[in-house]
Amino acid sequence: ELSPGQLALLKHIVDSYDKHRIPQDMTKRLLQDQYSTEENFLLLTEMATSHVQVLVEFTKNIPGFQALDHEDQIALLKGSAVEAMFLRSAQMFTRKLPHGHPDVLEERIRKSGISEEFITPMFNFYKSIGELQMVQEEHALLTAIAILSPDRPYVKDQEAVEHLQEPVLEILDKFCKLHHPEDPQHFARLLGRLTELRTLNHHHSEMLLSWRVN
Amino acid sequence: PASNLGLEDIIRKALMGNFED
Repeated sequence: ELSPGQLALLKHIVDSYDKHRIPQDMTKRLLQDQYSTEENFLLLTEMATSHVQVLVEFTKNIPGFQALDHEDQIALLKGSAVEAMFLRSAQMFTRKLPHGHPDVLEERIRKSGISEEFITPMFNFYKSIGELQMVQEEHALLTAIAILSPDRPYVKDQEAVEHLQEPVLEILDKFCKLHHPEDPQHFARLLGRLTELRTLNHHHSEMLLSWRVN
Repeated sequence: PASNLGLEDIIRKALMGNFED
């Protein structure tokens, strides 16, 4: 079972994850009208910016984060922003959206000018997240774990970051054992998604470049 | 506008709380 301290940390992280989302009026705009490729680009850029702001607010609320070296905080956020964004959008795609909405969203992304070679792995990732049928707690914890990765470039005090990441990993491990007794590999599968995210992150700068060229 | 800022600028501003204002 989760200890009282672990339960409190879990609740804190999940509450913060729930609280900090992209504003609804922005997500609603995704589903409205037809946009030109240029408008699509601007809207997705605006959403990406909003996502980063939301991510930072979520991260500030992770106990201990703000006590880290300031430049290490920036290195962690820079290293994980893209991964956290893919995780959030995967959640959006796998949630039960009103009829037709996922299609509108998918079409908008496909028409954004991003080349097919990057789109396919992205939707494959969304599918692989969908297969895990993750609950909100798992999304929040996995996001926190991705952010608190000590091996990001330019992190000076890796030990301090490890010290924050380890308790979150332990909670996720226990949470998986409690909620997926039928699948002892569930925790390992979740961590496997972090590896997929690293690959997507790696290709992201290439993707942005091709997007701009298009 | 935020869309003209790089990732690091957005992070720095958000850490300082400037976006909330």
